[in-house]
Amino acid sequence: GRERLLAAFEVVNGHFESLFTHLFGGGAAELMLTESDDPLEAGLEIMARPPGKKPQTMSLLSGGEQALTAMALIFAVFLTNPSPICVLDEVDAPLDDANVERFCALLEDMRSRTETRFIVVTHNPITMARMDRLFGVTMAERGVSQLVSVDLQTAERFREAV
Amino acid sequence: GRERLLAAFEVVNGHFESLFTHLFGGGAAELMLTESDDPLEAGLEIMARPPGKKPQTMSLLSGGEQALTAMALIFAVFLTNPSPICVLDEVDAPLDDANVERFCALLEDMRSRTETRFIVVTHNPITMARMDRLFGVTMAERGVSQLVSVDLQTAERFREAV
Amino acid sequence: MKINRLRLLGFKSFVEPTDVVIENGLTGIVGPNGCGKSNLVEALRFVMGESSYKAMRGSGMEDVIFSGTANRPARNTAEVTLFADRAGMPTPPGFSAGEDLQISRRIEREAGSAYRINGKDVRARDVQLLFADAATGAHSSALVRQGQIGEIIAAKPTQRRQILEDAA
Amino acid sequence: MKINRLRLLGFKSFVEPTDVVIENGLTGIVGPNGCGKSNLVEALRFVMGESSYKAMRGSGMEDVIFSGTANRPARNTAEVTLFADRAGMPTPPGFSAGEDLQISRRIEREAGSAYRINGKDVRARDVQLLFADAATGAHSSALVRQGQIGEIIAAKPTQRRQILEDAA
Ligand SMILES: Nc1ncnc2c1ncn2[C@@H]1O[C@H](COP(=O)(O)OP(=O)(O)OP(=O)(O)O)[C@@H](O)[C@H]1O
Ligand SMILES: Nc1ncnc2c1ncn2[C@@H]1O[C@H](COP(=O)(O)OP(=O)(O)OP(=O)(O)O)[C@@H](O)[C@H]1O
Ligand SMILES: [Mg+2]
Ligand SMILES: [Mg+2]
Repeated sequence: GRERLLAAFEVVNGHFESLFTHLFGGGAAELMLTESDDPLEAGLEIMARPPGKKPQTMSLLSGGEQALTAMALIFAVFLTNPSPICVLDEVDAPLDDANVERFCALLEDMRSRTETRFIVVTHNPITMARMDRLFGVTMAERGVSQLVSVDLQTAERFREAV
Repeated sequence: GRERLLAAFEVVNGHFESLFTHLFGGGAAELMLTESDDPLEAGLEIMARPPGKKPQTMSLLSGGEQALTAMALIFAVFLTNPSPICVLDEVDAPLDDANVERFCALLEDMRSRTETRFIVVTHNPITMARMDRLFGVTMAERGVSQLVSVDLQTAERFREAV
Repeated sequence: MKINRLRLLGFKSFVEPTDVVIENGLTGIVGPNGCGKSNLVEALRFVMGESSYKAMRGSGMEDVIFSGTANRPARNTAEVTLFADRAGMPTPPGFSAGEDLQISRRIEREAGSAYRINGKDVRARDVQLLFADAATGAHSSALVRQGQIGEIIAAKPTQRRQILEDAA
Repeated sequence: MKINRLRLLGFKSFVEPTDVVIENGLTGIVGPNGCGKSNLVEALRFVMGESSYKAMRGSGMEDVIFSGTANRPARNTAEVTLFADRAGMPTPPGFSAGEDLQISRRIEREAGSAYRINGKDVRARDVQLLFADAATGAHSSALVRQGQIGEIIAAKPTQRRQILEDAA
C-alpha cells in the first residue's frame, strides 16, 4: 500500500510540475507529502510560484491562480491513471479569457492523449465554442428539465437566453 | 440589544422577501430566526422557492440560484442601514447572462436609492458595460500591479487581453 | 470501459425519461442557472453507487427523487441507467464474457436503492467495485463537482492527499 | 461619510504609489487573473482596521507587505491612506469639527501597525470605531470578498446570523 502510494505520488508530481508550467506559461510548482512518516497519514501540500513572482503560500494566490493550480493537480492525477469519463462542472468560472483558452487547450491535449470522454458544464462562450458538441438543458416547463441538442453555430443565440 | 436585533430582523426580512422575488422574477423566500429563545444566540435560516418550483432546502438549489439568494440577503441588510461604500469582488461569477443583467439592474436600483459608492470587481463583459467607469489593473511588470483608467468603449479590447 | 449513454427517469428535475448519448471527445452542457445541468451530472455519480446524499446536495438520498412542481405531483421513484462497453475489462464474477453492460439504480421512497447489472440484482458494493476496476466511480477525482476546486484549495493537507488514491 | 480616494504604497503587489479615486455610482475593476484586483480591495479593509490576517489571505499580517519579485527586493513597510469627507458625521473625540478625514495605517516588519487620523497617532480601536459610526468598517456586510457568497450559503445558521449585526 505504502510503496504504491509513493510511486504514484512521484508520477503525479512529475505531471503536476509540467502541467502547472504549461498552464501558467512559466513559473514552477511542486507537490509535497508532509507531516508523517507513514505516507497513508501524510498531507499533500502544494508549493506554487507563478511566472515572475516569488513562491508563496497558496492562500495568497488569486482566485483564478488557485483554480488553475488545482486543475493542474486534478489532471496530473488523471494522466497517471486515465478514467473512461471525466466530468467538469463549471471549473472555468473564476478564469479570465486568456486562461479559459488555456484550459480548453489543455482539454484538447487530454483528448488527444487518452480515450477519455469529457463532459464540461459551462456558462463560458469561449469554452462552448471549443467543444465537439453541445447539449442544452432547458426548463420550458418550470421545474422540469429537458435535454436538447444545440447546434454549435446557433450556440451563441441559444446561450442562456432561455 | 435583543429588541434592536429583532426590529432589524423584521426590516431586513421585508427587504429580503421583495428583493428575492424581484431577482427571480417570482417565487418567494423568507428569513427565519431559529434555535434559541435568545435572539443573540439564534441562527439565521433561509427558506427559498424559485418561481414554479417547490420550496426546498438551500443546498438543493443550483449554484447560481444560491448566489442570487445570498445577494438578496446582502442587499436586504444593506438597504436597512446603507453604508457609504459597497465592494463586490466577483459576485457575478456563477451567474448566467440573464441573471447578470438582473444583478446589474439591482445595482443601478441601489445607486438611485442611496448615496453609496460601489466598487465591482468583475470578469464579466455585461457587468463591465453597465458600470459608470472602469479601472483596469495590469501587471506590465510581472508581480507589480498598476492601476489604469479604462475607456468604456475600449473596454472590449482591453478586457483580459493583457 | 466506454461509457455510451445515461438514461434518467424521475431523477431530480428530470421527471420525464431523458437519454444522454455520450460520444468521444468534448461534450459541453449549457443552459441557464437552475435548469438542471448539475442534476444531470449527479445522475452519473448516483448510478455509479454514490453513497453520500450530501455529495448530491441533499439531506437524505430520497432528495434525488422528483419532488414535484407547482403543476406536477412528486414521484415515488427515481431510476438511472448507464450503458457501457466492457472493452478490455475483466468479466465481473457471475457474468458471462460479453461486450455490453447495463447498470441501473432505482430508489424508492422509504425502500432505499436497488441495483442491477444486465438485469440481475446485485449489491451497491458490486457496482462500486465494477467502476473501481475501470478506473472510475462516484469518487473518481476526474468527476469534479461545482465548487469542488475551491474545496481542494481550502482542504486540510490530509484530506487533500486522498486525491492521490485514484492514481495509486 | 463620503469615501473619495485610497492611496497604496507597498501593499501586496502595489509596490509603486497608487491612487484610486472613488466617485459616485458604480466603479468597475477589471483585469486578468492574478493582476491585483482583490489586493486592491483588501487595502480598503486594511486601512479600516482589519484585524484578521486570514481575512487578507495571509498567514500573518506582514503578508500584506510587498514581498518582492524576480526583479525587485521585498519592502519593509506597507502604507494605505484613505481620504474621506466627514459630511454629516459627529466629530471624533480629540478632533476639531471639519470636513476632511485622512486615515492611514502603516505596517512595518517586526514592528506591527501604526494608525493615524489627520496626522495624529491613534489606536486601531479608534479607527474601527470611526468607521463603525459611519455604518461601514472592515467587517461591513457590504464588503463582499471573493468567495464570500459561497461561505454565506455554507455557513452554520448561528454564523450566518452575524450578517444581521450590520443592520441593527
Ligand atoms: N428532487 C428534486 N425534484 C425536483 N427538482 C429538484 C430536485 N432536486 C433539485 N431540484 C431543482 O433543481 C434545480 C437545480 O438544478 P441544477 O443544480 O442542476 O442547476 P444548474 O443548471 O446546475 O444551475 P447553475 O448554472 O446555477 O449551477 C433547483 O432549482 C432545484 O430546486
Ligand atoms: N505581499 C505580496 N507581495 C507581492 N505580491 C503579492 C503579495 N501578496 C499577494 N501577492 C500576489 O498578488 C497576486 C494575487 O492578486 P489578486 O488576488 O489581487 O488577483 P486578482 O486580480 O484578484 O485575480 P483573480 O481575478 O484571479 O481573482 C498573487 O499572484 C500573489 O502572488
Ligand atoms: Mg450547477
Ligand atoms: Mg480576485
